Amino acid sequence: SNLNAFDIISYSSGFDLSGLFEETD
Amino acid sequence: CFNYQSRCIGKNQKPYYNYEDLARLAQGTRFTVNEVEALYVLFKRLSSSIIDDGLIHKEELQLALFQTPNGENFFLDRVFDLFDEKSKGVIDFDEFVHTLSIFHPYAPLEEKIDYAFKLYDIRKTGFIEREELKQMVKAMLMESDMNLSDDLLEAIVDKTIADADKDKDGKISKEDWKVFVSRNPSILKNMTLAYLKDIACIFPSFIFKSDLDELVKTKELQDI
Repeated sequence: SNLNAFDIISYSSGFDLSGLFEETD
Repeated sequence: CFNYQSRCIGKNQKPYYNYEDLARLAQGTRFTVNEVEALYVLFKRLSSSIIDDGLIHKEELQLALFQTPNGENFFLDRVFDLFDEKSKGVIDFDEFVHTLSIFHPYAPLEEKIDYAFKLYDIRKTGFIEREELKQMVKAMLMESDMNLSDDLLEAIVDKTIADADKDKDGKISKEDWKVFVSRNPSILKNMTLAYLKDIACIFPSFIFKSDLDELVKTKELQDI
């Protein structure tokens, strides 16, 4: 398979900062 | 107000940014002054969610990203370290804007490559080592409740190191990384936040709630 370890990590929501921009109550 | 790391402290003891400060930050980043102002509104919301001191604590970042201030999270530590450039254990507004600027769609690729390397260089040795890589894949698998046999995990990590490690020293140097990322650009997908391209328009509520807007509204009311 061509899948590398960094591709797997990049699927993690932990490195996704878009949550900062979501409105919360 | 008195000077503290080039910031003024308001009477409520919180760092205060005036228009000149926001303009200075805009000049050093990809953001316009309006966008920095929108980010300031966002920052004030995040930095007052638990401890209202004008600084983002790790628990506040965790609350924003994971909707809970508690529990250990491997990825949170990495992201927090990225923002906490002065290693003071908190994130100030300068650090917030500077780090988010790297995630701007218009930020140079070289900067994104550098910051992604920092994110993965857990022990700050200047290399991404095999054990660090394995630790991150394991953390991701745990986070997503995915199962992968130990043999398969080892094989994927070994293959990745072999593909990236051009100088054959068993770890990924910055130079190895640059070449590897150029061949695998999908690795950088989390280093760009499309939201940042036009934050002031995408989140108009930030502008309408902003201090400047409140001032204008107050002035208009006085005029009436």
